[in-house]
Amino acid sequence: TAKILALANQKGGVGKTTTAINLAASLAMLEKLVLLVDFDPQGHSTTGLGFPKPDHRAGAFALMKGAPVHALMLQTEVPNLQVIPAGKDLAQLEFELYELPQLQVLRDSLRPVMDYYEYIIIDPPPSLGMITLNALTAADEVIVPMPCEFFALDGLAELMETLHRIQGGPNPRLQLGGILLTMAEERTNLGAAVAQEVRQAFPGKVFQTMIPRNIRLAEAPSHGKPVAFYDLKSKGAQSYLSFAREWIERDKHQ
Amino acid sequence: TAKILALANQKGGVGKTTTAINLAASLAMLEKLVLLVDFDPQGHSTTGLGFPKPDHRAGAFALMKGAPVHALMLQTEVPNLQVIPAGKDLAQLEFELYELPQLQVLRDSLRPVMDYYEYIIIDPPPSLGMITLNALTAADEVIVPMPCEFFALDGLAELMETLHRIQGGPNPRLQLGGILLTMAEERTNLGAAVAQEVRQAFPGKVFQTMIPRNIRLAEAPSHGKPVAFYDLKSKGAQSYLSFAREWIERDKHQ
Ligand SMILES: Nc1ncnc2c1ncn2[C@@H]1O[C@H](COP(=O)(O)OP(=O)(O)OP(=O)(O)O)[C@@H](O)[C@H]1O
Ligand SMILES: Nc1ncnc2c1ncn2[C@@H]1O[C@H](COP(=O)(O)OP(=O)(O)OP(=O)(O)O)[C@@H](O)[C@H]1O
Ligand SMILES: [Mg+2]
Ligand SMILES: [Mg+2]
Repeated sequence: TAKILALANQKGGVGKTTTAINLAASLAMLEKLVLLVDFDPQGHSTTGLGFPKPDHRAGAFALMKGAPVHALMLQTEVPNLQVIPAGKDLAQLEFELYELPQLQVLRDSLRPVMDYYEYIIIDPPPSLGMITLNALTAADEVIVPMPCEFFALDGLAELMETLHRIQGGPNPRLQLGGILLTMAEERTNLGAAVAQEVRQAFPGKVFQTMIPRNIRLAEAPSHGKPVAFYDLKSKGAQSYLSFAREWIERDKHQ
Repeated sequence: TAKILALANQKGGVGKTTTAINLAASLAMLEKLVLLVDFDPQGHSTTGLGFPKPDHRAGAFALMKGAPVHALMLQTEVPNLQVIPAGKDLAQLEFELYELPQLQVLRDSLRPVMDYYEYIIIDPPPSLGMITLNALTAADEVIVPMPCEFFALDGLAELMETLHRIQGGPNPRLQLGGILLTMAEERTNLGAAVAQEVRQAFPGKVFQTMIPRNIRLAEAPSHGKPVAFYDLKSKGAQSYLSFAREWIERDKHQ
């Protein structure tokens, strides 16, 4: 049965979408069947893979309104990788789900494909509202992208509090899969200093793989491709492939 | 009387705080009297200048609760630059101001120092809630930092809609000061392509100065200093000084 992974970090611009797209594509390249769910009204996993943003009859909004998941999946240029796109209609759910707190809607809507995929990866918006809480309630594990920058350390405490709230309430199975250090500049001590601080604060919870800052990662979405399909030899592509291998290895021993 | 500038871009991690700190410091270095108001519960303008985050009796939260502004300003290591710090208490205002919509509170609280400073610069949170709306209602002009990255283009339309709403309502004087292209990577076409798209979409509204991606800008806040006091010869420091000169020049001809 599929393992559901949610990206999480309420701070904006920290690499959630970049990790969602490139981890999903790398796992698919390593022969895993993967579904990527764009769950952000910004729709960046959608446009980053070259798809147009859907209207209310398709994509994640339709999924949450009860449309069958089989009718919503799009095949990407990566064999084994399909995506459910998202558009701005999704933002409406923030209010609707709030009035009548419904945290299980996403989990229930993915149930029909749980035995087909090996991984389902969810890319949420930069907030801790009802859309993100639905993603955290659907998830088995959470991956927290964390830039190696001074200001990025701040939001971690608040994020951990939210995870505990979800674990203590709607989703007791939720685990912290790990913290992925990203945008690590190789030419400076700042990256190393921040990385050390995070490893000390969260022992055993920081992935071995660090993602370097690499321009190919910023360029690839403007070509509608995962970085491995844009420049396979780049440090960006190679680091996400080794992250996918590290993830698969970890999974084997769980 | 002081000109009030607000940074604005609801997308996170786009350079609002980096621009607030370094434009404020650069204007102060060019002999302008400047007040920087940290108006983000994250308190990054505060910690980026080496100050601790205040409790509810000090800082921007106290300012909004009626404490006299003269009692709240802190002198930075830059002559001519003072700062009002912020802490997490400020987040509480998001709800309080919502229940009884009060958009003029910040503007009224700054009135006592309008004749002392030449510039007051406000650093808001990455959202379009009541805290940011108070900042936009207090402001004469808005500066929009815009990374030269593919996903950053998306949020501009929504931001412009919000500015029009404020102009049509609580603050008819509000002007778009301009769009500041930042994090421009020199070694790639992505920056140039995005810059061209923005200049075409907003003719005459994009500043001449482009801020390059420069590691010193990311390192400086971990030392509690504006970049000019951390590494004056760096491209980051020099680009914000030329931006400050461009701003002063523009102001003269208005
Ligand atoms: N390792 C990296 N090297 C270079 N650029 C990167 C890297 N990771 C992400 N980026 C770029 O940084 C920007 C922010 O990344 P991304 O969109 O993945 O963050 P996010 O957390 O999903 O943002 P949001 O909170 O808005 O959803 C994007 O322009 C992306 O291309
Ligand atoms: N030109 C630049 N070159 C290199 N790093 C930069 C540059 N501008 C900003 N940064 C770094 O990028 C990160 C995000 O910048 P910053 O905190 O200023 O954005 P912000 O819009 O204020 O974020 P938030 O939305 O969370 O308030 C910071 O770590 C900062 O140091
Ligand atoms: Mg994203
Ligand atoms: Mg900021």
